[in-house]
Amino acid sequence: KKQFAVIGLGRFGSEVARILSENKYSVIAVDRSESKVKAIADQVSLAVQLDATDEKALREAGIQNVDVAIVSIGENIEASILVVMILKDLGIKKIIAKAISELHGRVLTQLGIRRVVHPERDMAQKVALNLIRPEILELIELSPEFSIVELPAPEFIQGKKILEANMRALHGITIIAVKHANDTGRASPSWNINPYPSTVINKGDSIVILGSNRDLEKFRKIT
Amino acid sequence: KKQFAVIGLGRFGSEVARILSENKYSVIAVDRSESKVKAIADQVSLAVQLDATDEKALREAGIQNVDVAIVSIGENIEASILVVMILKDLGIKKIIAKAISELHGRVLTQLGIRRVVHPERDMAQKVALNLIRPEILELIELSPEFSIVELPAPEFIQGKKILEANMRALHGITIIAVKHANDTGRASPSWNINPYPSTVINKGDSIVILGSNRDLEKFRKIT
Ligand SMILES: Nc1ncnc2c1ncn2[C@@H]1O[C@H](COP(=O)(O)OP(=O)(O)OP(=O)(O)O)[C@@H](O)[C@H]1O
Ligand SMILES: Nc1ncnc2c1ncn2[C@@H]1O[C@H](COP(=O)(O)OP(=O)(O)OP(=O)(O)O)[C@@H](O)[C@H]1O
Repeated sequence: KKQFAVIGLGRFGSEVARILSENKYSVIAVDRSESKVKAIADQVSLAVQLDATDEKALREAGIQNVDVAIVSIGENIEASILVVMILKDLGIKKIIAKAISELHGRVLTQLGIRRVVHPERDMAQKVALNLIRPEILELIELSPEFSIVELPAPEFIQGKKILEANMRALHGITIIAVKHANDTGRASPSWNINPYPSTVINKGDSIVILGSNRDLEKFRKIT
Repeated sequence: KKQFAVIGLGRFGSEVARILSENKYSVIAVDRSESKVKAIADQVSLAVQLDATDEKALREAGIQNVDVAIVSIGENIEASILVVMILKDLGIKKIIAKAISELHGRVLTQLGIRRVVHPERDMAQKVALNLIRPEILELIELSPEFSIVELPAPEFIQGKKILEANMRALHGITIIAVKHANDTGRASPSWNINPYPSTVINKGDSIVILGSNRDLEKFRKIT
């Protein structure tokens, strides 16, 4: 079974360490802060207080034996990069690193870190999109070219059967699910996944559509 | 057009302020750190250095006139909560707040904050899931009951037409897209969205499936 090391026990790092441990994986958690190490000690296989820029200390903690290292040292780009270089020298096959800025992210990527995460930036984009386009209830980019969007059923298809709405022929998009409004007496809205063409879409329902970004954008303009 | 206030210009807050401003929205950005205010001043309508727990200072900055306030003060739960209370007293209709712990999140929710975000926690869950279940290339929870999963085409459907694979009858799930492997000469894999039943699924392709979580879990066990 895979062994993990989490270096930097901020909110991101400690949560990764916790979830992996909960799932019975071996996790070495390190941080230079004693309180952070103590806080997680009973949840992981091994928790060590050390400065991760100290290669000798990392070796003593057994870091070179892990399959995956997650580096989440914030605030200090230099330390983050130094630690990543040490891990590469130690031969760690897979490194995931949290970036604290676009520049930091670019440096990490150039250093060959294939998974660079930007938690705050990604959430900010999600929140901002939601404020700018509240009609998009959910947007999933399936690929750079195709997306899945959930939105309230547009007025022009309310009362129609999916077959009648003819979305694919008219707009190039497919309805893959319908969320029927919360009817009286029911606790939560009911989902109709991969609905029959005879399904009627009512006011108050939302539809989940799949299509190319270009077609989705055109569709958006007419709703 | 809506007016926004962003209180706390850490990575999350400053990115929200930046994106909203880029989209031509009026943004008042405040922080107690002069350097953070200066860094964003030329990108937003108004950037003010102030302590957001000072109601008078917030009023002077015109915060009471915004439609939406985004509060992203980390490290200090007390300040975050105090600011949220002031904003509610000022009558701000919509408040979004970043939480730095589960407890912080629960307090904010109880205070009536309908959108509470946990950027680091959510990204940690995504990263951890990806490490624990690398075969799931992408997982989207459409609702508590249904998900969309992208995974490599399982061995038992390779070489078959979608029609022959009979996924819906046998497994209760629908293939909504197929990503054909990168063929020689092509720069990137090609997507087949809402594929015809005659589409053949080959080794190296990945499929995007939609179904109930229960059916997806059963399917996962046999792949
Ligand atoms: N050289 C180092 N060696 C070990 N741990 C370090 C080192 N430098 C920083 N850390 C630790 O990294 C952790 C994360 O850093 P910090 O809290 O600055 O980042 P953050 O990006 O705000 O974290 P998060 O957003 O995940 O909460 C801290 O617990 C800190 O003690
Ligand atoms: N009372 C306050 N008034 C105004 N700004 C404040 C106050 N307290 C903290 N801030 C600001 O809030 C910002 C975010 O705080 P901090 O960096 O601690 O949070 P964070 O959660 O690590 O942020 P992020 O993860 O978004 O980078 C900081 O720029 C800080 O100066």
